[in-house]
Amino acid sequence: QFVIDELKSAMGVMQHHDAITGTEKQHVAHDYERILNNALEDVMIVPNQAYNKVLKAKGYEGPELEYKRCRLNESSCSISERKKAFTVTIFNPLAWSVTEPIRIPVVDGSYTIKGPNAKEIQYQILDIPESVKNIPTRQSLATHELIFIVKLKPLSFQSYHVTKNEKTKRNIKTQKERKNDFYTNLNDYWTNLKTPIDIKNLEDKENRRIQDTICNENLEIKDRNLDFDVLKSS
Amino acid sequence: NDGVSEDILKLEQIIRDAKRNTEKEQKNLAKKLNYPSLNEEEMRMLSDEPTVVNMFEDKYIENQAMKLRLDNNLDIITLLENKKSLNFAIKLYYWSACFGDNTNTTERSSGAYIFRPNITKPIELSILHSEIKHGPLVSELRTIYEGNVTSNTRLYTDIDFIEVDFTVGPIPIDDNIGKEYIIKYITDINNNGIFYTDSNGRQMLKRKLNERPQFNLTLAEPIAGNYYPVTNKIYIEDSDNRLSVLTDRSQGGSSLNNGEIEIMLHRRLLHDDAFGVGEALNEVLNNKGLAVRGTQRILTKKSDLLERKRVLEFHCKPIILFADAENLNLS
Repeated sequence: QFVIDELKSAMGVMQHHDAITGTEKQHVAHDYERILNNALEDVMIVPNQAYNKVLKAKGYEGPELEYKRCRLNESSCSISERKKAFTVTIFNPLAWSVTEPIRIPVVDGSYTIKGPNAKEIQYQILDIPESVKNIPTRQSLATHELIFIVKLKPLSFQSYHVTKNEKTKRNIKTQKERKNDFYTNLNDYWTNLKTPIDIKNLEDKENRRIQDTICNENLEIKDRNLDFDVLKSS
Repeated sequence: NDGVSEDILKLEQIIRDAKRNTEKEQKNLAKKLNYPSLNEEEMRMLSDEPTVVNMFEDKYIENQAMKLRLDNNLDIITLLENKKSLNFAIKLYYWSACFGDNTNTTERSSGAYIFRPNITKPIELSILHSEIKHGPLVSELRTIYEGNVTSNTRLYTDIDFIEVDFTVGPIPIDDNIGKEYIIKYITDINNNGIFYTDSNGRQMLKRKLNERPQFNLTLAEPIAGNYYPVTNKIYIEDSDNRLSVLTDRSQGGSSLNNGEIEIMLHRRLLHDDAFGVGEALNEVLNNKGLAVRGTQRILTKKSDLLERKRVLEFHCKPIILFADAENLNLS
């Protein structure tokens, strides 16, 4: 209760008109950040206790997990970008079901994400844009974001277990390999390049195909008319 | 360091240019021959306007609810699930700030309290690069603008909103001019100067350009005087369509031109407006201005109930916590 009160107190300070609109002096802005960040860090004890209690109630017998919040607004997270396995616990504070995309900052690689009931779920990995990587205050190893979509029931949480797969092949190529790749691609490109003559041939082929189709359709119509005549006479 | 890398990079650039030119020549020839497999999009691409988009890439991002088409000038068109289409573009601009000695209203600087541009039309930021990333869960259109601005426009599978993620800053002030960066959503909605904002955070309030409901108004500053606080949502509509923009924080917003919504993103100023702060709104860290990252969500469905839910879902997003599980036996 003490730490929750501390957060409530910080939130009270943040109701000041200067804090809301951003019309405070620079050093006051930094002080607001300090107050709010400290209160948020301290209050983490509450979800930590709560989640561990629920885990135990569900039959989990291992050591207590330490839950941390991350600076996802700048795509950085010390746990997801450094650990080979981690859990992501997502809580829906609303009283209705929601579908939300989740973006987890990670280092490039292959991952396995297991959702509730230990079922593997689909994910996508995308590189973090340079503009975000270059944010002056950002300190992170993450180069990519792991994206998956969660469907959460009202006021519920779900835990996802993420494991980084062992590397099967080298991601970093040598200069020689890069050079070889480049010349192979170049060769492929020139081999497959269509010349104006190729296009003309393609056009002729397409025209022939269209003519054939029209011809076939005419034949079908004729057949149908014939059937109809037979039917009428009978 | 052996020079091989630079050679490869140069060759890669040459091959990219060659690909682009050859593709265009082929398409021009195909156009002359009236090649039947050319679709409308390809025919449009043959226009003489220069394009910064990689010609080899697919110019669509789509999900079950909508399809965004990337035009030559990076305009986007939304095709809704009910077969309606809405012309729609996202563009970035900045307003340059007024500077005065603060002795009277006309001489007052733009500051932390008030926003006073010294121009009547914002300056558009030109696009430096644009690319599309496709995937099974999300497709993104990434655009880099001049002035340290980037925007990512996303469509997620099974999700009915467009997400716009922006990174703005550090705002360059080498020219000694303060700036307010804005994002504009431009549509063909005929809103007749009417737009709605949730300035008190409780209900949507109707706003009309250059008007107040209580008194006759003559605005000395038609730009600043038409900006309103946006707590969570701003929208414009006509009889057929509605465009709502949900913000992840309180921002200033307006609809200064028909069919447009503009929202303030980031401000960096060199002068104080003498209303009490006593210092210019010029936040720096390690001698660099701050960068702002944020998200806006765009809804195109005309449904108050759905919008109210989406606003709360955006405002009270799921809380994500991480735990190390290297030593965790899940068996």
